[in-house]
Amino acid sequence: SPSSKDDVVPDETLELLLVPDNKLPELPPLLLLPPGMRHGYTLLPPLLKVLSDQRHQHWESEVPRLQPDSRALRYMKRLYKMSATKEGIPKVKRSHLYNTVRLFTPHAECKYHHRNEMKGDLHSVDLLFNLDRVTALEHLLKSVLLYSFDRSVSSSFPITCMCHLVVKENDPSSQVCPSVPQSITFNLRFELTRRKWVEIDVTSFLQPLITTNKRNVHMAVNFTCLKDDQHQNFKQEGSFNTALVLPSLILYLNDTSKQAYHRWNVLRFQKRNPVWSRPRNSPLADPAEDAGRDDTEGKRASRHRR
Amino acid sequence: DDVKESLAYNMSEYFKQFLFPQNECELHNFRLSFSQLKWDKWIIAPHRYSPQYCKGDCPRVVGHRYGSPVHTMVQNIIYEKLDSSVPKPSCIPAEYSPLSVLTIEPDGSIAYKEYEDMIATKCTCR
Repeated sequence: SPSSKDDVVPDETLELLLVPDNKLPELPPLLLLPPGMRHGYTLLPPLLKVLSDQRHQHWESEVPRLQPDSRALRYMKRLYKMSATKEGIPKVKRSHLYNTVRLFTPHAECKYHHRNEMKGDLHSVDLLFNLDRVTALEHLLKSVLLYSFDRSVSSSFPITCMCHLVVKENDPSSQVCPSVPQSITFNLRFELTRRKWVEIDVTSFLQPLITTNKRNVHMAVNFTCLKDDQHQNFKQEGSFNTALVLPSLILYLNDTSKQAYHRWNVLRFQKRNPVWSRPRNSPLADPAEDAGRDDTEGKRASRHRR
Repeated sequence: DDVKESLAYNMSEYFKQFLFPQNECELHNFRLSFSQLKWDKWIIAPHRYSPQYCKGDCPRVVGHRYGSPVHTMVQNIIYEKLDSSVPKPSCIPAEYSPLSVLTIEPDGSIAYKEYEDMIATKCTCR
């Protein structure tokens, strides 16, 4: 144990010295070093200090990260397939201008369930999302609450839900735009057999919060659902509640930083020069896409010539 | 006749280097998987990444083939004729493609991001 405060060495450095890395020069174990050198983590040559800091960062990246929900992961993988080619190159689509999409799962929630045979099944959830990962250079384009359904539950009858959503501000006086609606009620009608996901657009509620760099979003969502068949009286008790998984919050963002891909530059260039497209001889071009595009552009070019 | 034959052979060999240039500046394929870097725990997609790279010699006349500015040719001449300590032009990427990446963030959230200039697609001499 260290005899004085000065002899305390950060754990990661101890690990560094006791388990030499292949990339680092061979160093004797810490305990074999003379006391003067033990004291001197700060006395290490600057290069070694930088390498040990990098090792510390690398070690941090090796710490197991919180694993996301499998449904959320499936949704984002699907989004990736739709947004990028097999080689990972973003598809140039005019339909969206986002270059960043973030999916957050709620950190804390409290479920309240009230059963009313006449009025339907009330499902109430308190949701708290932490948005620390959103940077100042990422501007919000759209935000949705994503609900997924348990596939084991199905209903042959359509379901109608009345949804009441409230965005809770802990400090009402800090509201930038008090006139912005803080709650909304709307109806949803869908069939469980057909739908896997339901997206609820909450952009108007979250825009003021994210613009003012609020890191925590607290909202309450109440669902009251009824099956459209009046003769059915919820024979599958609680089935819809179990089917309704806690929602994720998805933010579609435009990252304005330098390292982010700005597709509007490409779209603007294509608009000015319609003949230009991705190089056909590029080894990275998606052949299926290029084949389709070649035909279209050939026709467009010949039309232009006429 | 022997001298003429020898000259013709030497000239032929001399011009061959222009018809069949060796090690010219061009794009080379390189592919890696994130599992090699032990990044596959937090990079979900893509599984493989082909950054490519540029390698090769830059010829004297670079403007037409590589779109290089005139200065590149001037620097080449300076290197050859005047001062060899002045670096000769290098074969480097001229154009890039972006890359989409799907990652798991430290807080457990999932991020899809598109990064600029991640894959070299064309080489030039500069």
